[in-house]
Amino acid sequence: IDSNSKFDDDFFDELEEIFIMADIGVNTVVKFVAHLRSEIELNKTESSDDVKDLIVEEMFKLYVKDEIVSSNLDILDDRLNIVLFVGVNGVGKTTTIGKIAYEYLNKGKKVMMVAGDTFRAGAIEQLKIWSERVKCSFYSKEEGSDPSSVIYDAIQLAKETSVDLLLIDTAGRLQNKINLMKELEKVNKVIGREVPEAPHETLLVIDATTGQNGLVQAKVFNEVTDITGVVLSKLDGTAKGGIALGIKDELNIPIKYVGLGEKIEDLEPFDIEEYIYGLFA
Amino acid sequence: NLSDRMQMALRRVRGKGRLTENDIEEMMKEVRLSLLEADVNFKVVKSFTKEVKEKALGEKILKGLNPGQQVVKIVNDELTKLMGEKTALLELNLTGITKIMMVGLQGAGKTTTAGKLANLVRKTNNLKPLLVALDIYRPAAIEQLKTIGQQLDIDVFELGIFVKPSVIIAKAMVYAEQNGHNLIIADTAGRLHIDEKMMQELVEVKEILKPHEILLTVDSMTGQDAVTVASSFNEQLSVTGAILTKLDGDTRGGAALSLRQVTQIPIKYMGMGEKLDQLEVFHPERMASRILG
Ligand SMILES: Nc1nc2c(ncn2[C@@H]2O[C@H](COP(=O)(O)OP(=O)(O)OP(=O)(O)O)[C@@H](O)[C@H]2O)c(=O)[nH]1
Ligand SMILES: Nc1nc2c(ncn2[C@@H]2O[C@H](COP(=O)(O)OP(=O)(O)OP(=O)(O)O)[C@@H](O)[C@H]2O)c(=O)[nH]1
Ligand SMILES: [Mg+2]
Ligand SMILES: [Mg+2]
Repeated sequence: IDSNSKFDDDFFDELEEIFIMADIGVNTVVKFVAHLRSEIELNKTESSDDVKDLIVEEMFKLYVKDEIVSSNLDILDDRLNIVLFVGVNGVGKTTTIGKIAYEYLNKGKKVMMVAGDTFRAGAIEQLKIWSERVKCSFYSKEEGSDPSSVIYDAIQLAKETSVDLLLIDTAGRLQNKINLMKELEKVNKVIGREVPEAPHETLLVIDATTGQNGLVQAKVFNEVTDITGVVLSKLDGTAKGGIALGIKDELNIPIKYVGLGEKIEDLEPFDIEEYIYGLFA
Repeated sequence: NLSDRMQMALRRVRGKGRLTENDIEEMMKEVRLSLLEADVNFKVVKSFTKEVKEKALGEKILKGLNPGQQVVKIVNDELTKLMGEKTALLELNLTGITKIMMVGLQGAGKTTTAGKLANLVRKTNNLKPLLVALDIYRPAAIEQLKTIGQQLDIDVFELGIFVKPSVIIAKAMVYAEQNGHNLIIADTAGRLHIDEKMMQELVEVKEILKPHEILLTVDSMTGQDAVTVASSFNEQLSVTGAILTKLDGDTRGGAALSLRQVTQIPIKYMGMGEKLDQLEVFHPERMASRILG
């Protein structure tokens, strides 16, 4: 938007293009741009600076919907906190656990990682290496064990050793695999039986390059677990991860963190204003 | 699906005779929406619907004869043509060692697919494959490939994580020669197309390996970014083929059309599951009807 632009059809077409190319999702975009257009015509907004502010303001409202949205995790002192990581294959669950463990260790918490992916080649070893990098405890059983039994045993050990934060890794699974979603449902039940109100957070990791299927992922994963937040990974690439806005818009699930790389410190709490500006970068 | 949407658009079409340009434009709106929801790239949708519109106008479709179905057929035919009308085959070196390099973004499915491809080609072409571990960064990446090799009874060449990939591949080529391997599949670390240092690493590996195939692994649920990623990898490496993974999911897979339309890279295989026998040769007509929902 330069200081000489007129707010005509071309302008709104271009805006639609930017939002669609960010993977926000056609229906949300069309709705949003139409709303923006009527606001501009209603207020007779003239300057491009005012329009820029209006766009940021309206996107902010779309995301926040008159509530307080926090990117904090529900992690309290004096209890065993449990965070469950879920999502489809290859999105960054295991790596994100490494990053979050690092963050909470630096806050003085006693952290334990649980190798709940007992299926994929090298999965247990991958998480084990992360636990060695951050220097926190790690629990696993042999490859091929029932994930629920690994998690059950890990919770007993966590209770015995006064762990503050238990981070549970699960195998990647496509949401249309009914048996795998059933397995996740069972894992969720086991956790809830062993620790009241747990998991305190269930984080759905979404790859920023994901298109419209991300919304389906969120819907289906939210049916077998109570998704409390999204981690938008790989935002250091060229994709904008707009589907996360669609997820907030339709399911009211907030984005808690963004992944910005493959290293242990490459994780930041989500900031909606920063994100909106990033759409136009 | 698209047929239903065409029917809805056609309810607004009145009278007899041929469909007017306006009628066709109404139908193109539905086609555009459907393709965008399928993750086809915005610019590709624009140029594709323009082509389809011209075809539809050129065919002088009559309102009486179920015009919606006829337009859907044009869309399906054009889409299939774009996907590559016949199956694209792997470039095999029939007189020496066939060399393949797997590249792509983080988590796309390269390591798993490398194993699947070695397994498939060994069976169909009776070759003796060697998998090469060039990912020295991701924790336990080498273990992952070695486990896959063990499950398939296929040799894996690795030199650990402290030797540069360009050195590993050079030694792997010598090893292949000495041990009668006539197929090398090099698995590389996932990387961003905008990471200059990591892309340069691939250029160096390519210069040493001189692969017959550079296969870009693309996650089929990729959205609008597919075009940027594929173009960039192609510009920097001259990709010879693509493999679309996780097609056992329920994503429509519009990235396949975008990839094909913008870079002309032929899609050679489809990943249809996590097991090592779940790799199929790419079927353009199946992909076309999947994208159309
Ligand atoms: N650039 C970038 N890469 C990331 C990010 N997060 C994870 N990755 C990479 O993505 C790839 C997959 O990460 P994993 O942690 O194995 O993903 P996962 O969800 O656990 O995968 P599965 O367990 O196989 O389903 C690895 O190469 C990671 O280094 C990120 O924020 N940015
Ligand atoms: N369902 C399904 N999962 C797949 C398919 N291909 C790969 N995967 C899974 O996707 C995840 C990532 O696969 P990897 O082979 O580790 O991907 P990668 O590209 O090597 O990852 P990096 O080396 O970190 O870049 C794993 O959980 C695989 O099992 C497929 O066709 N279908
Ligand atoms: Mg994992
Ligand atoms: Mg890999």
